[in-house]
Amino acid sequence: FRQQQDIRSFFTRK
Amino acid sequence: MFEAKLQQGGLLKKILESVKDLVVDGLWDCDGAAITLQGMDSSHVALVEMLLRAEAFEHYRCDRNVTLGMNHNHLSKILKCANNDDIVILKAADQNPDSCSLILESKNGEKTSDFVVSLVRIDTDQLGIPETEYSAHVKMSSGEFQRICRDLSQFGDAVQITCSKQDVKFSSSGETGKANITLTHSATVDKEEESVTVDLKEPVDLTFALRFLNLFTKATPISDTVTLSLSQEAPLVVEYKIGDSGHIRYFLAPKIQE
Repeated sequence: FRQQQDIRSFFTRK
Repeated sequence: MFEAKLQQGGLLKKILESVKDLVVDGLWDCDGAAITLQGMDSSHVALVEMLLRAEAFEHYRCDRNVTLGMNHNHLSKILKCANNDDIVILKAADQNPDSCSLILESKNGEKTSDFVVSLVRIDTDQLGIPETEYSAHVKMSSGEFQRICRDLSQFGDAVQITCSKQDVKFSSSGETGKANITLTHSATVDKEEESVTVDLKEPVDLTFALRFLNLFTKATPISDTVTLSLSQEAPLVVEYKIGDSGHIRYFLAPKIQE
């Protein structure tokens, strides 16, 4: 089973 | 004030078609140099970033930076009224506008339609996307990429993308079995838009949800070619150039083994 990652975890909040 | 006149309304129609199924409400940031749009899908798996520089427009004026909160379904209704060769003019007031005007002019100047679209308030995080050195870049025909994503969707929900040496392999599996499609770096280039370029620093092996890739391929009419940028443990970047005056980039978070 593969877990979908959250895109926000790769980028920083402006 | 903000005013932008686009000679070929078809371009704005294509841009909207390529974002509206992924992002319902988007912030269109306008400054003196460009219009940029950033938005995420509702499940926060994918992010789209669009850049359209001022030089794409026949006339472009932006006295003060202005952010337009657009509901893409509403904007789409207006642009459905436009022919591809209609001129489209966008207008908005400088300070906290609550609406944006769109004027459509037929090529022969005999028909003018004008619309006012109400802007929406959007509370969303604007994300900073760091400069990244990718392990692999694959440039290929956008139509071929669309075909591969569509074909593999018959076999599974996810695609495994593997780059090694001069090949890129797209694989999907499910109840029916397994499908593999391999593209090899083109030995000779007759037509650039039909060739495959694999530029590899390190081998990569990543898995992504096909549902999102199929949404990204709505941008296929914007460019003959698409570039995939991949690094292990990083989002995939799917980029379509908008001529020499901008791009649409989609970022998709990978699926990881539990």
